[in-house]
Amino acid sequence: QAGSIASEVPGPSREHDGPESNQCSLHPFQVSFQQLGWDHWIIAPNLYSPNYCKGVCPRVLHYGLNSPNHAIIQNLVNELVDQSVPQPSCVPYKYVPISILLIEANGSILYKEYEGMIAQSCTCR
Amino acid sequence: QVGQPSIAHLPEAPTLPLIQELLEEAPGKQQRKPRVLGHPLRYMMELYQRSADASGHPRENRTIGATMVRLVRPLASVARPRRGSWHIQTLDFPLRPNRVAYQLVRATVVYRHQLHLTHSHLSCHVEPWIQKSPTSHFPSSGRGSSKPSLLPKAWTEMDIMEHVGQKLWNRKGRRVLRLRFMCQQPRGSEVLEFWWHGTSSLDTVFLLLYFNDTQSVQKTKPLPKGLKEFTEKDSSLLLRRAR
Repeated sequence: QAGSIASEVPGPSREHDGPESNQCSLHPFQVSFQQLGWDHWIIAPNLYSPNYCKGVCPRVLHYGLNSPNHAIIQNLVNELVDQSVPQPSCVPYKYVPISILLIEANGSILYKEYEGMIAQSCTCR
Repeated sequence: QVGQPSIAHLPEAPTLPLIQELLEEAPGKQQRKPRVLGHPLRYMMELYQRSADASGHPRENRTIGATMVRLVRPLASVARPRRGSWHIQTLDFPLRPNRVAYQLVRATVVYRHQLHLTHSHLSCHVEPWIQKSPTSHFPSSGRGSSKPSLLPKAWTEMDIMEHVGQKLWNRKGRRVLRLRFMCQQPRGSEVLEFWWHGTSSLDTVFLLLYFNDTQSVQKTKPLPKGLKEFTEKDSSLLLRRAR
């Protein structure tokens, strides 16, 4: 009975989940290829924005977080059964690719689309 | 180096596909960036700008039709003796074994069809090298079987997909695609023999190889070990088997 399970779960509280600014969310982050040590062969783009996910996962996982059922259950287990089972973690949910132009060791020039290089949204799982 | 026990449960190979790929493609840190300037770099920069924005996001309306494009420059050019008004260079393009995860979907050669000189100009075209081609045959007009593209007018792009599978090795044992770069000077114009022999075609003719990533297919159904080794040696054979 979903209703009875839900009634067992305490409502979201700032005390438990921390301030809203600390909630699991996407953080923009930019890095240069020079910082990664790849500037000797990557021509474009100049900067790379991989972004990252950081923050506390709330005890009640709302729809916006796109959490799988497993994460919801794990939260319940942590809350009601065994606290040694951790709460879900804040991780990237959707990624987008990046196109890179680079010079190979033999002098060939390569255009290539790398999948999963930029975090676009976050989830708790 | 990760000591977490949970990491050990991940599949053994490839553990870090991106890093493995970078190690294969990237020149060593101590190696300086190869000096590639001029037309090839400019061409690829334009291709990049058409296909991705300044942040590197692939454009939704991109027409590139592949996830990877490799520009290959000729290893060297050999100028042949002039035949009438025709100047001919033989160009060898290295064809390295392709990784299994990528399938060649298109191959073209890009070249300048007009070479402008101080007092004259040459009309040029490219054709596949054939071992015993009839010496008397030379086309009367330069363009060949080119098809429309987004290239500037000075450049022509010609499909050579059917010739990429040819088996040819150069003296160093590298598999190459051999093409002939042929230019015709107008009748009665100054003889350009000396100029032609000193000219490098390395910046005026290059190969474009278009690949698509088939990695997702490879993940779901890995190839048997024997076939994998086989395809790493020669990807064209894999293409024939798949058909």
